[in-house]
Amino acid sequence: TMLGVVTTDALVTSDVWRKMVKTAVNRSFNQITVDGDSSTNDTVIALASGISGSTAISSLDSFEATQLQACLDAVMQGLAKSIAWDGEGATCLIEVSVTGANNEADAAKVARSVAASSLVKAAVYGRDPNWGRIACGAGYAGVPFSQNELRIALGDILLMDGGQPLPFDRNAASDYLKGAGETHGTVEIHISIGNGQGRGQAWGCDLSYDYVKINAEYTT
Amino acid sequence: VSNNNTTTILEAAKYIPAAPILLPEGPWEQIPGGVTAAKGFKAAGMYGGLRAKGEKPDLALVTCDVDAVAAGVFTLNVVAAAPVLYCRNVLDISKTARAVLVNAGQANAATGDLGYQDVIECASAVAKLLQLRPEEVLIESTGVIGQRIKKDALLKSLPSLIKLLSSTTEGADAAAVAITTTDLVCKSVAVETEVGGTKIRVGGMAKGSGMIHPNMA
Repeated sequence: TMLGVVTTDALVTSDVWRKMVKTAVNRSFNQITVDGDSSTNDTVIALASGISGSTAISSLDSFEATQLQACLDAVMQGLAKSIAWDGEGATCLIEVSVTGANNEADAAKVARSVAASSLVKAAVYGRDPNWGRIACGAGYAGVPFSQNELRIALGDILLMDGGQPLPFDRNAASDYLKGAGETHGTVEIHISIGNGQGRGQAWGCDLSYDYVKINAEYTT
Repeated sequence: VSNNNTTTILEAAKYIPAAPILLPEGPWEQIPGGVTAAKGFKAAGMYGGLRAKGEKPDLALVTCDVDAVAAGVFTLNVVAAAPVLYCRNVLDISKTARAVLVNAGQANAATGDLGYQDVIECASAVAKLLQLRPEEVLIESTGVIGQRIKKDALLKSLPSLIKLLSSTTEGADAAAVAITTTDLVCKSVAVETEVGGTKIRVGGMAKGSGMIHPNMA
């Protein structure tokens, strides 16, 4: 289960605040995954006191609303990434960035599909730069794209371009994964699926033996 | 905050380290404080005897001095826990709230009508002590699924929890620890930015480590 409580002293009307919070959740908490299990309790409560004395925000189209939305997105993304970073048994955070989609929602869907793939997660834990599993995770996201436009990079190591696997330094790629695991750092997976403007991110973690151990013991 | 309260608050925050917060770049500055950074908010966390083992804090409360505009986003899992059903109902009829009570230990999920009754009782007890209406109190629960909350222990802890409420960073940190379950780190962050030329703050806390594939709306 994930729970969140977010507070602000900005002055904002109820209907605008509720739309802002939903947008921010879709760009943060709804884009993380550890094990593919959607909990019965997932909740984010967001409260705005209005005590800062800032300009009252009563429309999503105002400049002030844009400023507050960006800040709310950032806080929720910071918290959401820390949940994925702390996934049970995780040794590293996986950040999947997708570009070239037709829209933000499609990009987000492909990103989370890859981040949620047990095979991608296990490959990262095995320090295996397995571009095929990443391509597969993108392919079953339910977002149509031409596989001849698929581009995949691990950090700054290009693994696939134009749908063609490329020769790359396997040891360097594996060392990149090893380095992230040893420092509980971040593995970046960059995917492009076309020439659209849509971009999105998702966050997950690698799948280790400890995940099974923790959950086999955390019984009812 | 009286001396023994300070000790209790500081104790709470020592149980697990803070998560590294990877904030996106932008026109904001990270500041200490989590949920208490924004004006008008207080928080507390303490051990209320709900966890199965150990004495890590397991009960948190966040309050607002004024009627806060409230929003909630909830799991789309159709087997929704009692606190989720309760909060959805409350936010359907109320645009504002004054407090959020969070317990760890039991999720109060798949607990049927009795579990829902437990939520009502906890919200009413907090409301009474804070002199609020019950529908101004929201509830979040996390922990072992299928078990009702240890309500007697929770209700007995409320007066102490309310006494611990503090607008300090320690209050926010104690609350962030108290909501954790299998987390190895606590998650809390706050930022300051300008909206329309006025400084505002946004802060938050979160928990989560397993059963994580949120699909909320």
